Amino acid sequence: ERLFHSRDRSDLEPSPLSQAKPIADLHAAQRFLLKYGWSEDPSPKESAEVLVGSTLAQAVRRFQKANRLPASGELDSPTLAAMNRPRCGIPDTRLPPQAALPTPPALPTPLGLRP
Amino acid sequence: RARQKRFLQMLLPKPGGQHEGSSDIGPSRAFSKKTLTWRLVGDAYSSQLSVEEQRYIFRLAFRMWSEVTPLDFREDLKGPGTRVDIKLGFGRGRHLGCPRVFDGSGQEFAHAWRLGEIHFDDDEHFTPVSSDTGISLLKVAVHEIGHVLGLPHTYRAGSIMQPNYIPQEPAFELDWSDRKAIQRLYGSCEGSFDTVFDWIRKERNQYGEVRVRFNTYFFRNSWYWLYENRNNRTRYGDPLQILTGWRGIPMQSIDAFVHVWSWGKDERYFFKGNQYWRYDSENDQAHTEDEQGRSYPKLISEGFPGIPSPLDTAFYERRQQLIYFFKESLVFAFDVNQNQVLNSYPKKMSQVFPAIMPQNHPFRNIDSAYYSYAHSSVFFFKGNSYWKVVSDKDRQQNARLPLNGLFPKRSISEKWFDVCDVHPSTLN
Repeated sequence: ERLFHSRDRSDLEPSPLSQAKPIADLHAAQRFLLKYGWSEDPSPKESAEVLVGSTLAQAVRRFQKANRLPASGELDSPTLAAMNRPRCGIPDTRLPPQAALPTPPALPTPLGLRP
Repeated sequence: RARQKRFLQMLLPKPGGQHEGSSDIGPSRAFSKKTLTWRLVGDAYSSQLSVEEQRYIFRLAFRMWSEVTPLDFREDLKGPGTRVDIKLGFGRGRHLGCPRVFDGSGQEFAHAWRLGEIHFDDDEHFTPVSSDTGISLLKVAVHEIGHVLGLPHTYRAGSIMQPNYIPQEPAFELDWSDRKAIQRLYGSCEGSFDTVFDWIRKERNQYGEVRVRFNTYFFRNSWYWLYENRNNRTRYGDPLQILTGWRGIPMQSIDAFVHVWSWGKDERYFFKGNQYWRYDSENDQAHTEDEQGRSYPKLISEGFPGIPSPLDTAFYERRQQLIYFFKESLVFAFDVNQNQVLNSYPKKMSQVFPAIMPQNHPFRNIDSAYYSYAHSSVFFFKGNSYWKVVSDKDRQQNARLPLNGLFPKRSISEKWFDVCDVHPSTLN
């Protein structure tokens, strides 16, 4: 069985064989960025076209900005941690423009709302 | 290969940069009909939760979208699978004939096709609504249904459409921006109401002081919504059935509500057909009999002599201590102290409440006349529109406005937001 100790099985440990491979290296990060649409190339190919050099750095920066990380363009630990977070499998197709710096969005104010 | 290509086309930008989700075109609706069917596929249950739990969570997830859109969703257990609009299932690794392989526990937890399929990675630790560990199946389901309906990812804080899973706060609901996003695709909720009114509650604070509060209610057919004016939306989880929330009154199609509230009087009445009921706010149910022992409901003709039935609507004017009853094109002013209709009535509605802009008037058969404490104004509802009655404050600002005039009509959904039907099967 899959191991657990709590009555409600909230501490159920996943099988090592059924765990997602962590994104811990350059190759995995490149695949992540391509898979979820972080390349600026509007027509990514189905085959694994590797992001390198400045293209890679741009993609990393865009990802970092969207996730409120320092936009270093480097695959540092916080960036890799963000890539490893649970997420939906749909690509992120509506990306912020390259030049735009994301600012924390203001809370939406419904029309005519008064405190 | 054709299926894989079609799947990727649904997920990835099309060649040339044009995509349904691109900023040039924007997202588009995925469905053109009002009622959509869904099914948890029988050979794709999760191994972690009971089937009943899974179905309950999905039913709730669909209902949450239904509460803010003109769409409603019906679970279809019997029809041919090809006719079901949205199918949901769990799988691991290679699953359900899907070309996109799940990666095991961690990272990708689910994906959705615009064609109406949602797959959940059963290697993830999905948990039911009440749990605070693992990944909330409800939250993931709401997110993926958003994709199926046509919404893309966003990084806006607070949005259900953020790509990453964020452990939910105690109150997980669709916020203002998510509602407007889906309404840009499917429109706002419209529709006439049977009656609209503010309900007064008297409470004592910790110092024993009496405070008066009000709540706004919308009634339509057999259900009702509480409208939270300060939040510009209905209460989460509404609509509810009249039968469960308002005991002792007819369970559907209320004609009118009147609260006669003045010195020495605090009487609340519901009207339907040729009858009326008095409501006991202390005990939260309709009175079964009056002080003389005569039972409710009573005939309108007996309690309000001179008033016809059935009515269109009514409201109480506190300063004049008159109830204005409306039927077809006429309005009757009823003096609650004299217990009779004023001599000069009935009159044409258009005479008592003249149009400010010529011909911009409901003229007859209004759905509801509603005095709003939030807006300190009377509103007439008819269909999808409302007319605001000129108030004293309006006349102070513009003395040329006619007494009790009607401002030009506007859309109800632009002032009271997200008063949406749900499928009747989800009302219980």
